[in-house]
Amino acid sequence: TVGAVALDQHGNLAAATSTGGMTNKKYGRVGDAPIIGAGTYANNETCAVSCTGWGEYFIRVVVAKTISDMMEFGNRSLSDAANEVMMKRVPALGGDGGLIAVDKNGNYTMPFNTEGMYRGVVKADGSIVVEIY
Amino acid sequence: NKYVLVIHGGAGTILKSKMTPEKEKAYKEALTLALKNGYAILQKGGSSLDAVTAAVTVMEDSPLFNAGKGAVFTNEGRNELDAAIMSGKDQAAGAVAGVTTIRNPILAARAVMEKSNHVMMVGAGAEKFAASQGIKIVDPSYFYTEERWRGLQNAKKEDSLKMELDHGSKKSKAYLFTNKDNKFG
Repeated sequence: TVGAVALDQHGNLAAATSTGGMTNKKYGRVGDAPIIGAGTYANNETCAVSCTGWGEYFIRVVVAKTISDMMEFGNRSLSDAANEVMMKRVPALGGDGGLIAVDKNGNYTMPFNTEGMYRGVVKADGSIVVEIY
Repeated sequence: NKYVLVIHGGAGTILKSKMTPEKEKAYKEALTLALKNGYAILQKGGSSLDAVTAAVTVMEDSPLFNAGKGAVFTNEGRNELDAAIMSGKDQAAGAVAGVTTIRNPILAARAVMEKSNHVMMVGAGAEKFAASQGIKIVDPSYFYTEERWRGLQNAKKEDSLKMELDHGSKKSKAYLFTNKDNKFG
């Protein structure tokens, strides 16, 4: 699965996710990537989120929208909300994976709880960081 | 100005522990290209929607990632693709699922968001809509990569092993519950 989140110079957030799903999947299984609120979500008042991982669990936890709601209604910071969902709520059900998210102030976070995570960031000054975990 | 672009490009089947230096270099180059293309848009004052679309398109076009070309295979030997996009400004959203002929599913998702009254389209209908919007349609063979095909064959072998183990009891349960990493998604 691949994805991107961004904040532009006008203060607008956006999120995008694209995937081939799971090897050997059957029965027209669809994971979280195209499910708005589970694998992909954006709200200028809070954050933009794109997810990757065991999609069934991301759907059940409604991962992306839950992070936004924790910020909007619970006054949680982006990293705090994303960490709780990704490192506690998803694993509590048996799921794993990761996400990327950026908030309306340009703060970003990239929590994950499994191997095989590829990440990249480019900031306003043009500095690029790419890592494989 | 705090504009920023963040990407993820998990390969699904390829773990860090199995990464060669050559592969790692190729992945980093592809990720860097995705960042550069998105950054070029943001730097010029372009929209975050255009930036994430550009970044994801690069990764869909690369055979290294599990999206677009390079997608994993279903049990039936097909590549079924899903994509979604959302705008934080107006909370518009678009998604496609289970498509097999759209070269860049993220462009189709964006077309659903911007050119229809709907949020999600699936299968043949989504492909018909994408074609009507001028989005590039390809033969399903475009998505084939040898590595992903081998991945499917290996997964099917694993399935056979599980079925054999299912005839034992404790051993099969132990196998199934300790091999979560084999979900390949």
